[in-house]
Amino acid sequence: MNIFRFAGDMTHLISIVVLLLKIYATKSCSGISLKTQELYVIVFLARYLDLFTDFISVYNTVMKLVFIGSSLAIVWCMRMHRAVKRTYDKELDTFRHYFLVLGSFVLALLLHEKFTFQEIFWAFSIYLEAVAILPQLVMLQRSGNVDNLTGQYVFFLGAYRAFYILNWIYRFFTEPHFSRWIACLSGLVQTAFYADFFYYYFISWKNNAKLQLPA
Amino acid sequence: HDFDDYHDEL
Repeated sequence: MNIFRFAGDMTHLISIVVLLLKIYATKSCSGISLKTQELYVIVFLARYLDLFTDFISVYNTVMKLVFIGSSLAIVWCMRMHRAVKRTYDKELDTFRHYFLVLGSFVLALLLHEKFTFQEIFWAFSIYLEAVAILPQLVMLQRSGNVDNLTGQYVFFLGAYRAFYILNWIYRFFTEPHFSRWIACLSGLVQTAFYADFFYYYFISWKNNAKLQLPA
Repeated sequence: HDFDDYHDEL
């Protein structure tokens, strides 16, 4: 594992910690898209089916369990916790996420490495992850004002994607047979979605101002 | 490619 991959995993982990912290400390999930969080649950459950069949390292296994557990905990809080669920901005979170699930699954049936149960679900999870952030980004755009922790959550998620691209570039030049076009192309698409957000994030950081997205 | 290490990322 190279430093970029590790930095990517850590920023991914930090983003989840920031989100849990926001929900736990403020007892509020305002500004957070339940639809994006539900898509992440599906992404992790579909991708980590290999927990039962393959062992890569203790690190991988632990991280997979952490991602599954934390994403389930977030969705549970937003749906079931009495104080938290009252703060959910349902009327701002109207993205039709079922289409993303359906589209990703159809794409996985067409484009995959091998036509096996596990490989179809792996490809599906990669495609779905690429678009899973869209309900959250649309929600930020709609609300305009973004609170600090929500802004940092999306920033760390975007950083995770950026580090993964550096990781692939590094692997491409250091590993003799590195080719994983499904993950790399989907990863590029996913990272591109963050470009607009990053632009406004850095402007607000430079001006030391509150993050505001144009309507 | 080597299929075994294909899913070594998270």
